[in-house]
Amino acid sequence: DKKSYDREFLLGFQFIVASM
Amino acid sequence: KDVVTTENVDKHPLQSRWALWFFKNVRSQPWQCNLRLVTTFNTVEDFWALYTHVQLASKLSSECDYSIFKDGIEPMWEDSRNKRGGRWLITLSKQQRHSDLDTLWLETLLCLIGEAFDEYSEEVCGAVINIRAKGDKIALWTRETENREAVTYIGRVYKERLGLSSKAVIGYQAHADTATKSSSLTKNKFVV
Repeated sequence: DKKSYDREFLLGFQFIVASM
Repeated sequence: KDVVTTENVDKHPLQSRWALWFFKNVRSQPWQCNLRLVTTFNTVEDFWALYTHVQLASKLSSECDYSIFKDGIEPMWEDSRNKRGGRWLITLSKQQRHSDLDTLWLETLLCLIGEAFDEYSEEVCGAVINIRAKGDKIALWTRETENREAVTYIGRVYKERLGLSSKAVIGYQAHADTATKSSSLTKNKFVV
């Protein structure tokens, strides 16, 4: 299964990770 | 016992493992000595942990580069996975360092790790950002110049993802041509 992600999905993780 | 560490969270795997490289030009040293592998990552979460940790491209000093390549591919023409390929080249004005550079680079990174080029994503080797006093450059590298359909598909999607005007034209140059000419004279093999 190819793991592709659209930009909105990827951007959604930016601040989750930053706040960890 | 209720503490959840990042190790316990299922991370979102990327299709490929990617390597971040940093280049800082020290003229007294050979080119390859100035190129360092920073780290590799293969999850969405680890990408953001790295991205938020390193300096924004616009804050780097002149004659520095970031490169992000699939793990195992070195960010140089000579690598066997690059030598028959080329690059979609975005040239920026000096003013765009402050207005557009970081946004365009991040969008480039998201295209790579998200596999934005559908069935042609396998053609992508990596991307490079050059910080230069005369104007910065961003380039998306693909592995085979002769794969016209793949190269032009990638170029069209990339241009759209960067939000460039339909009137803007970006060019694709073969590394073999860039290696033998100064980049300002290298002819475009394709344009979109």
